[in-house]
Amino acid sequence: MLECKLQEPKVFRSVVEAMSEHIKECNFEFTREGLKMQALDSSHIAFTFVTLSATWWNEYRCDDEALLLGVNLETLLKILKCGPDNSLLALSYENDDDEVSELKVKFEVDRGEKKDVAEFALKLTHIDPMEEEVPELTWTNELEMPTQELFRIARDISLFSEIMVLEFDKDKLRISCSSKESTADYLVHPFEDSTNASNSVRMNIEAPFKVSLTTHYVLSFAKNKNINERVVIKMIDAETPLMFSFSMKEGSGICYYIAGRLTD
Amino acid sequence: QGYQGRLDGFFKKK
Repeated sequence: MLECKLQEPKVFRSVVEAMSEHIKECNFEFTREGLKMQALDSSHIAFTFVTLSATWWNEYRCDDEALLLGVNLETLLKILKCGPDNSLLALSYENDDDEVSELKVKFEVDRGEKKDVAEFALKLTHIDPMEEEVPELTWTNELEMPTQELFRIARDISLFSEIMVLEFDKDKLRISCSSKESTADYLVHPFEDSTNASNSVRMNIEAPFKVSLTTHYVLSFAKNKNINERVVIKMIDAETPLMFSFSMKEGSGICYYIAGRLTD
Repeated sequence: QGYQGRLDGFFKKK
């Protein structure tokens, strides 16, 4: 038996929307600790990893040690778009061999003593679970900046080039691109905004390096403005995937690992 | 600009 409820359906919708940018379907792994979702995109360039801990939800109950539900994200997103922002979202699942396996999605809106209810059932599909996991890494470089700023730069660069070059230096980040017709060059410097800390840019670059990334992936990561107005990018070097993370309360969040372009 | 890397060799077995 699984049941979890959330008073902000918009946030869960944003998470699913962000995942569906890269992944068509993935396993939702419910345990007593919470929900985990992880998958590689079909090109094996980006890996999405989402954690929504038990305490992140307003109510959370999972009786099974581990429940693996294969979900089509496009369909789930359609369902979640039907949920009013002021509703209570409830996901539930009952283990029943006799019936088609489905995830129930319910939206409830308080109407005085009564409740308006909209209910959906999402048919589940079998997806082979991942047999691999992300290795533990010692990140040597870290940068934190407003998500909106990353979004703006990636959106601008996407107008000119499919590839963006990021040069991380001790005291600056240069983001650039070039095409046959033009070049673009952005410089981002660390600074502290004493009146609004969320505008600050922080860098801790121990080993400067340069990496090229596919622009549309970075742009899609930066769409997570609703998840966190700050993005943290962790790195080691050009050969190791970079991690972009957007944290939420209660140890929850969404993070991506992206492979860079290689020159050899 | 090089070629796009993949994540295949990045993961470790559980």
